[in-house]
Amino acid sequence: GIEETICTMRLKENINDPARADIYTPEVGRLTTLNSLNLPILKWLQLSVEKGVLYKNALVLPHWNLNSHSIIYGCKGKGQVQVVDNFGNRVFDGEVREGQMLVVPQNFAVVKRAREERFEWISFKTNDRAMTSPLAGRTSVLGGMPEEVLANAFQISREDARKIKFNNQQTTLTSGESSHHMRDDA
Amino acid sequence: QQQDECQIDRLDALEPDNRVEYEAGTVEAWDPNHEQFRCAGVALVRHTIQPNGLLLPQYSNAPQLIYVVQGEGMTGISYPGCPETYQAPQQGRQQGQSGRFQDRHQKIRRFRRGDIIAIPAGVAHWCYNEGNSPVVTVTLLDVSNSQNQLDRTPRKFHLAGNPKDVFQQQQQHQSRGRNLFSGFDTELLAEAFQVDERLIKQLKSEDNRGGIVKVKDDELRVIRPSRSQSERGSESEEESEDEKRRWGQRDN
Repeated sequence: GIEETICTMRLKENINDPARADIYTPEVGRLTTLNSLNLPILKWLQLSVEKGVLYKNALVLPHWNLNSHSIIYGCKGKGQVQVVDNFGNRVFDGEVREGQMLVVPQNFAVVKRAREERFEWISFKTNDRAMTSPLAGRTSVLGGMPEEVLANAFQISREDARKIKFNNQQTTLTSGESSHHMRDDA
Repeated sequence: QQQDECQIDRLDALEPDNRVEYEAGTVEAWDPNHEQFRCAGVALVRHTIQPNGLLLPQYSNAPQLIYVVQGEGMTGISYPGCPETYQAPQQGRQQGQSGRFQDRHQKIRRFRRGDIIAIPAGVAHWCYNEGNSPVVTVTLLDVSNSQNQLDRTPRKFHLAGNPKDVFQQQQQHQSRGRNLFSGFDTELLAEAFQVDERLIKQLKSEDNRGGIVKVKDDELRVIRPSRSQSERGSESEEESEDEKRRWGQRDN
């Protein structure tokens, strides 16, 4: 019965189609994920993939990869990337251009931003159900903590703790431009 | 595991090798490079949190099991994607507010002597000592676990404060530690959080309090059920029946 299972298994999937995006914000960008839930062979390989597109000035909110490494390959344009290790040291601060590869180790914090042009990349992840934990935005790790914990941790007022938790209500992707306006309001 | 890592001629009972003192507690670590720990693929650390002390949010590259040796307190474990199910009651609706700025956060768990707390790799947590005596915990980090795809070096990633790396040898960690935010551009973080750069500088925690800090106001005020509500027995059931009657509720 192997032909009924392995031989006919789906091995191919197109990740470029914008209509397939899992996360999409107009004029900011999109992310499409391929993991063992939508391509079951990846469970065997214990790998997954993410395709990302960022428009001008947009950014992927800072986050860490919870259970995998992430190997980024620049597909089109260039993006500014910063990676921070467990000592708080910036171990990468530069551009990833088309054709270049960057390894972001598990648990290292990373932020990506498109500057004056659109940036497209693909991330290979070493877990078939790779997970990220955002540092900012509506679903961020700080958003899940009590105001009082943030106020004491950072020596800020409760009002400022609320701003940290609630000012950016976007998840994953955000527009750098609009934040300048919001910053003035904050 | 490399070959010969478990060729041990003699075993010893070991005391911690390294100790770091903070504003409201201490962290002690056993040398993770000791052959016994390398053989087992684990690292160990002991936290002592003084009353009203807060162990700042952090995560590790390895899954952790924490044993509470003494004391009592509360801990918050932030799983990415989980909802903030502890919510303050909505206020000010009549003033035209949507309740956006009422606090809400993920579940908080109480702990006491004898408890084991399990924390997956990469999941952030914080701890607060709400008792009158120090909280002492012993934590095992399973660095050889498949959840850790980095090497076998135990790593703590700090989301706040400026703690030193307790697993590094004394001479290597003289300088002040840094949290994750201190590694990013201030301007980039201001865009990500949509706050002003003054507040981002606070996130970078350039102070001398370390990784366990004293809570202002002598108490950490968070949203949670009161102890009397959660621990009272039949008395509270009767009380809740009264409550139901008062609010006109009936069991379906």
